[in-house]
Amino acid sequence: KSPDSPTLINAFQLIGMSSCLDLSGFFEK
Amino acid sequence: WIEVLIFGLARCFVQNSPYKHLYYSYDDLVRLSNTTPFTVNEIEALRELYKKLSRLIIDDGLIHKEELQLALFRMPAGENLFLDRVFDLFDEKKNGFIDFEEFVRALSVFHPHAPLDDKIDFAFRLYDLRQTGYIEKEEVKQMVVAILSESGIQLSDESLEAIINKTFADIDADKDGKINKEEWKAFAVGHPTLLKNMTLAYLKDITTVFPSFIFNTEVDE
Repeated sequence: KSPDSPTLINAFQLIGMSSCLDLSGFFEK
Repeated sequence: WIEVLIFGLARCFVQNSPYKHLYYSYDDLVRLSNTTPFTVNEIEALRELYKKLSRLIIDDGLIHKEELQLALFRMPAGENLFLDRVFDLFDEKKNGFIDFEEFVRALSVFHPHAPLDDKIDFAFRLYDLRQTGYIEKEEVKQMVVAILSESGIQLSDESLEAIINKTFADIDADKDGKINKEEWKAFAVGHPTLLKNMTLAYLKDITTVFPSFIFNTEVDE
């Protein structure tokens, strides 16, 4: 791996960003 | 006999009411409180939230998938992979709606004081789309495609493959091409940010968010 190659994100870090998995919407007016 | 008559009338009213699903005796509340991180007052406050959600579309005292979707996204329709999974996990009895007890039990996992193992387990079941006991490559790919489409981001097939391969290189310790619960647990413990959405700070102050519970409370805590 060259020092310039970009660091890949783990899929679960991406998936965890889904707004659909954020249940705080329950509490917002 | 007046007491018997009043009790009988009250029972009849509850049984015929569209809100009978919302009727929980003091003993029910205590039982729920003893098996979750919530106090009785917090469960009563959650009942106020539940009431609000259960009348968003159909005023029948139950939470249907469209109501869950409306509550979370402000729109009642449209396919959504993650919403389907969240609904399925809340609807433990698999009868097409979320009753109050299911709601409290599922939300208890999101309590700041809930055991980490419960959060890890819930997230595993959430991501095990086909419920095979393993998170497979195809499932991870499906979820990544869903999140990219949700965010309007385009990614080449090669980049997508690279992300999936990196993910399995990170987590799939026994290299069998699927993630089992132990592998998921080991990874999640080392990367707590993955479980960020599994904690709802609101749940610690739920009686402040829904103070109206005080009008129907069974106990002064």
